[in-house]
Amino acid sequence: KEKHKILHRLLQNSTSPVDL
Amino acid sequence: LPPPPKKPLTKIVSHLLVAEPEKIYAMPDPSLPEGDIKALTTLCDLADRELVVIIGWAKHIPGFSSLSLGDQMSLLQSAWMEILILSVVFRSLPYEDELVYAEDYVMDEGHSRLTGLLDLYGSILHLVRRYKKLKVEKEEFVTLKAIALTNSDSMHIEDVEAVQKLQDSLHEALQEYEGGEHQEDPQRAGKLLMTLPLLRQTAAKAVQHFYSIKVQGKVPMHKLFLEMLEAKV
Repeated sequence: KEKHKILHRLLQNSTSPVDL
Repeated sequence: LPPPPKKPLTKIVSHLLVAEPEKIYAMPDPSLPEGDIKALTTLCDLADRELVVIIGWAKHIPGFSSLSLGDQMSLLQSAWMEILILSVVFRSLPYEDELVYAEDYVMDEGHSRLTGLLDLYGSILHLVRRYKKLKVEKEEFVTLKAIALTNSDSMHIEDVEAVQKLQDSLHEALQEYEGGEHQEDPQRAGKLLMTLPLLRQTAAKAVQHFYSIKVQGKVPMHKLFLEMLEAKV
């Protein structure tokens, strides 16, 4: 997963589903 | 006589309609000289920004965020190009023989030839024609996009059952939508699903093409786009 750092970070950080 | 009242949309379909991302713009860099490098740079930059949006969008698919982080990653790594292409296809439906990569970046055959994208242009247009013939609606498009993500056949899924459950719920939403809106064509859900192999094939071509552009090293690419490209090959 180290190789896919940005995807990992964006999945953890971007808006949560309750924001809708 | 007034038309019979329409059945309310399934919860999932209405949720997906709300989750649909805002329009995106290519905004080609005016300081770059015109030519194929500029066009490809513009497309790669656009794809990079769209990927960020797609990752945010995926989290709004009911059930997606309940998957393990590893499975969320695997699905996105498998299906991102299919989702990008499906979006181009849907934007291009009102056009004639042109691909709407973004609202401000529409490519015709000549422009595609000049940028070395003629093959891809033909394949995507083939998909556009399929969906035009079906007169695909926005409700169907958003559901199909979510189905493409969960049906990406990644070999790295940890919890196959959870992914299958998510896929089933989206498949059911599509069938329920068609049962309500298109009773005249009982095969419609199937017809829509049968477009997915051509989407997979087109996305594979696109990945190969952009990977070879990456290897040539003439076009600058942002990190997320590179990361996703490398995850596919």
